[in-house]
Amino acid sequence: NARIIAIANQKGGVGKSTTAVNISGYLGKLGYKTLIIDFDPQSNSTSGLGIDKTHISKSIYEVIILNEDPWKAITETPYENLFVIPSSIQLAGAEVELVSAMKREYKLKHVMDNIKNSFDFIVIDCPPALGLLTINALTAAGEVLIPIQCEYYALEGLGQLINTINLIRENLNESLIITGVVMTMYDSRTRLSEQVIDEVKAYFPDKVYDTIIPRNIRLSEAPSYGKPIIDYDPDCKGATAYKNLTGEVVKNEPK
Amino acid sequence: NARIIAIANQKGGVGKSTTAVNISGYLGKLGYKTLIIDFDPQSNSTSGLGIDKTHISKSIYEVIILNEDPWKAITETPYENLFVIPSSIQLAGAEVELVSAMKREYKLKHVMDNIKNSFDFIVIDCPPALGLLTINALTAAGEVLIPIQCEYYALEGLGQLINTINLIRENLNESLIITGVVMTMYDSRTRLSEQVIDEVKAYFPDKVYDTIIPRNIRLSEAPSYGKPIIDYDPDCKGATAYKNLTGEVVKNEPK
Ligand SMILES: Nc1ncnc2c1ncn2[C@@H]1O[C@H](COP(=O)(O)OP(=O)(O)OP(=O)(O)O)[C@@H](O)[C@H]1O
Ligand SMILES: Nc1ncnc2c1ncn2[C@@H]1O[C@H](COP(=O)(O)OP(=O)(O)OP(=O)(O)O)[C@@H](O)[C@H]1O
Ligand SMILES: [Mg+2]
Ligand SMILES: [Mg+2]
Repeated sequence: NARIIAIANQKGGVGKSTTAVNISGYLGKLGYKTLIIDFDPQSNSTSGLGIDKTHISKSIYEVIILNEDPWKAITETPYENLFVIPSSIQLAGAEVELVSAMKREYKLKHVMDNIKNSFDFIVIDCPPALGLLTINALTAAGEVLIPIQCEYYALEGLGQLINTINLIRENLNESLIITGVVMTMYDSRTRLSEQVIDEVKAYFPDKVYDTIIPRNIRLSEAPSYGKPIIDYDPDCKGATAYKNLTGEVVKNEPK
Repeated sequence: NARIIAIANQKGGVGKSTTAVNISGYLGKLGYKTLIIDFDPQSNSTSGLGIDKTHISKSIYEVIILNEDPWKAITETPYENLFVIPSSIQLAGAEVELVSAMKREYKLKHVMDNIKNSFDFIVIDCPPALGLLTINALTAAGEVLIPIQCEYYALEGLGQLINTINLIRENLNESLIITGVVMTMYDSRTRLSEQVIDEVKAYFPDKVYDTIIPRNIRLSEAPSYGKPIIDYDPDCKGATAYKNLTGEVVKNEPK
């Protein structure tokens, strides 16, 4: 059975897509058959893997809203052991379309039941909101990985995020756990980064990964070539950090 | 009558709150009576102005969902001519509560009719989504100012944003204009920044402000002191950029 990990945080621009693409890149290289599901209408993960949105036949929208066979949407990427169910612009309408649907929180979970035996890891990239798309992802996943930027504003929404995770565990998915918290965009030039890390460690005792992702220009350049960092610049600081993070994720398998 | 400017972009972390707080800070210093409306459940603008969320009596949630008098929610800030209607955690539920409400897109516009004669500028900080909160902001505003990060991923959602603005102009608010596009977090160490600026200029001919906001640590430190940059470090590069941007915004008043 696949480990299903949702990458979620409603704060925008904290590195959700960057983390989804780069952990998946390393998982593939380690030999794990990995599927990324791009659950954000902006489809950053889709293009971060070099998939041309205009050439895809089916996206996650058709799968969850039009009940299309997920295997028709699973697309190969140019990278070892790495597959993707792309996003599409129609997904932006899915929030509203889901509001009145039957068992609306379980749409993605039903899809997982159909495909989870064929992968070692399934990684879900979430949009910057706690709406029905993210709720679907947290209901379908067994684990949630939370990227948090080393910035002051990033501390504000943590209470809402925890509340939502707890509500989902109580009502929709009792096995959901916080598998880990990763600090991103660490900038050693400001004391603010250290202060934020200390606050997050106090907030999430024993959950913060040892690996801290530094701010690194190569990480922001890689998506413009449609490549995970391991394929774009495997020796840069950003690549080493994501390699080490992936190692921690693999090691910390929930019992 | 106030100029009502919504700061919007569904891409996360592009500098919406930072732009809202810092333009408002300079408008206040220039003598314009300015109101910020924090329309993001994460309430970053509220805390970026040093307002303690636990001490506010009424937020924008009570005003638009419970029809509270907006003047009960308008709060003074420690900064000259600067007022705020704070956000609150309940706002996260407003998206869903608005779905079935009467004239749900016009809730904020009705509030404006009541207060717009008392301010020179009203600035609305939007969440990273194109849901009913942002739709309300774009229906209530006369102008939309779009911050775009100098990053590859930031280019992807522009089509959706333009579509939404056009839909709102055709159906809900015919006077809505794009007052300007500001490039943020410019990093001179990578060619990517220049490439992104060129693409954005091609996409929005004649709309991109001359002022480019550089990546500047002081801008990310200021919110932890609850201060706009003009009050935190008026001589840093980030402050000069926002001062110049505010000058352009004031000068480019729509006819
Ligand atoms: N460690 C890093 N160093 C430098 N740039 C980074 C880093 N991580 C991410 N970025 C860049 O910062 C921007 C925001 O990251 P990303 O898009 O992954 O965040 P996100 O949380 O997925 O955003 P959204 O909330 O819009 O989905 C992107 O342009 C990305 O390339
Ligand atoms: N020019 C800049 N230089 C350095 N840091 C910046 C700059 N502008 C914003 N920041 C920081 O980057 C982060 C993202 O900015 P901000 O929160 O204003 O974006 P946003 O678009 O409002 O995010 P969201 O989509 O979550 O509402 C914040 O921590 C902020 O302090
Ligand atoms: Mg993303
Ligand atoms: Mg914001």
